[in-house]
Amino acid sequence: EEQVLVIREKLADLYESEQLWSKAAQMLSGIDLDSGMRVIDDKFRLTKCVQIARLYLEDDDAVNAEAFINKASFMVSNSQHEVLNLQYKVCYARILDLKRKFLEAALRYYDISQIEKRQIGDEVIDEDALEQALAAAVTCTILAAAGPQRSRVLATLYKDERCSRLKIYPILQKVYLERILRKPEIDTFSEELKAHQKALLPDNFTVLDRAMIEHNLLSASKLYTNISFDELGTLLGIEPHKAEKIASRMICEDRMRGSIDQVEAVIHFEDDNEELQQWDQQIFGLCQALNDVLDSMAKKGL
Amino acid sequence: MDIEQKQEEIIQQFVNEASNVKASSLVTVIAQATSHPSLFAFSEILALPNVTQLQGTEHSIYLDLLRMFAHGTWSEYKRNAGDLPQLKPNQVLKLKQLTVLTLAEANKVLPYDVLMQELDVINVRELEDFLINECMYVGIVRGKLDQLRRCFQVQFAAGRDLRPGQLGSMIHTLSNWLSTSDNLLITIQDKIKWADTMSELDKKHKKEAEERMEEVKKTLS
Amino acid sequence: ENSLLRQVSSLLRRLPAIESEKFQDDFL
Repeated sequence: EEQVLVIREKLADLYESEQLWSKAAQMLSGIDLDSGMRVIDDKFRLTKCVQIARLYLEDDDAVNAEAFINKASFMVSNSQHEVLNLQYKVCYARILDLKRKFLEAALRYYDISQIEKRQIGDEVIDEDALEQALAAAVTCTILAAAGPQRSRVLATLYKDERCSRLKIYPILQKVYLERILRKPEIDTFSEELKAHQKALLPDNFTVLDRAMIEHNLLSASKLYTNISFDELGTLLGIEPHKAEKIASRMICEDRMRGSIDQVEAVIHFEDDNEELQQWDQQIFGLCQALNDVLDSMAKKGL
Repeated sequence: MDIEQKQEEIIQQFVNEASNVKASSLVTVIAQATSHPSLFAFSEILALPNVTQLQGTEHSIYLDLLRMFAHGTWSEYKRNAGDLPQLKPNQVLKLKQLTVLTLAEANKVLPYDVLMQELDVINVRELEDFLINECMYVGIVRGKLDQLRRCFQVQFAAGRDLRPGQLGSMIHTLSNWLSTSDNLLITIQDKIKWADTMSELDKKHKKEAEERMEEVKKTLS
Repeated sequence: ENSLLRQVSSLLRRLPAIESEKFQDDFL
């Protein structure tokens, strides 16, 4: 087994030097990590699992990578090797990203971006890598399905002043402020995305399409009491029937309040609040504004 | 009120600039102020002595322009365009934004037809894009667009510079508000007193009823 | 204080806090 191990590692190195990532991973996968024939310590096992997962991820192969990351997850909690642990975290985040579990991926990317140490073992953690992790966190959050948890993560990222230096910041700001993203902005954002983040979904929308249309629908619901689907299509830069399809799904999933009048081809965005609650809100806003005026007067010594 | 906070610094900057320049340079300052994307208030600049001294000089049309931005609307500008300087696109944009504020002063529900006419806009999409991008997203108004009823329901609109004579009606409105609030508080206090009295009476009545019941029980036993 | 006057003017424009038939019904 020892000889087989050595040969496999050599061959894997050769494949890696040829950038034949999956072949290198397959070569290493053949190593029997659970063999009873010889003593293999957990560190070795963990190292191999993470190494194989990283190789598969070079080819965006989340399925095979996940198999080895799952194996590694039983060992990583006892591992003291920070480099390995960090590599495990990055693999895990990337697998979630590839599997379009964007919000979970965003949280892990964000966690990675907050590493304080700049040297772990003999691995230097450079600012670029952290910035990449932060940008990946922002991208995944924007692509995640709209909802309260995504709003919380958006708020965290928007308030993290490191984000203001990212190229993607203008998009983050508009998404956080629930503003409609116009086609040119979406196209700019699209250029930053990886292939799987623009992949076609079974319902014939791309991941990006769905995320952007959902976001823009929610933004429109903040601006309109009702709007015709033709106008909505023009506003969002998509065909009206696409807007209707996604809007109806969001209403069914209770991720947006409203109703669709198919005869008139109009969507009614119901205000979450009943009229009386709106009255309360308006009174609250009025009193707040009155206080602001009184504060301003106090500030000016009046 | 955050629009006021945002523009406070900008106002101060232009007041400082305008205070220290001669008439010919004032023209530039006025052009910059009426073009600045985040400035929607001009009375502080108008109040400066060397600005009011433009009256009757060769530059007085810039004083008129400043007054137009302080109190006027796009329609009013068009009616007097011959006597005023030519506007650059971002000045036109600003005057149209200010027009929405003036319209919002009079009504909380602005019909699309009125808005389209006042803003020289030819279709609903263009009007709504203007209201969304240049008004709501800039923070000078908040509200809801109602396409079916073709109107814009205003929930908040930033205040424009006061026109002469407006102060009186504001004081009148504030006095009304104050007396209405006072009356409301008095009414609420009366209601509370009434409720207390009623609950006392109820307690008394309940006590009497219980006493009577005890008596009857004693009699029976 | 022009800024204050503008703020008060904006504040007063928010009165009445709400006015719509639906509100009248709900209020009653």
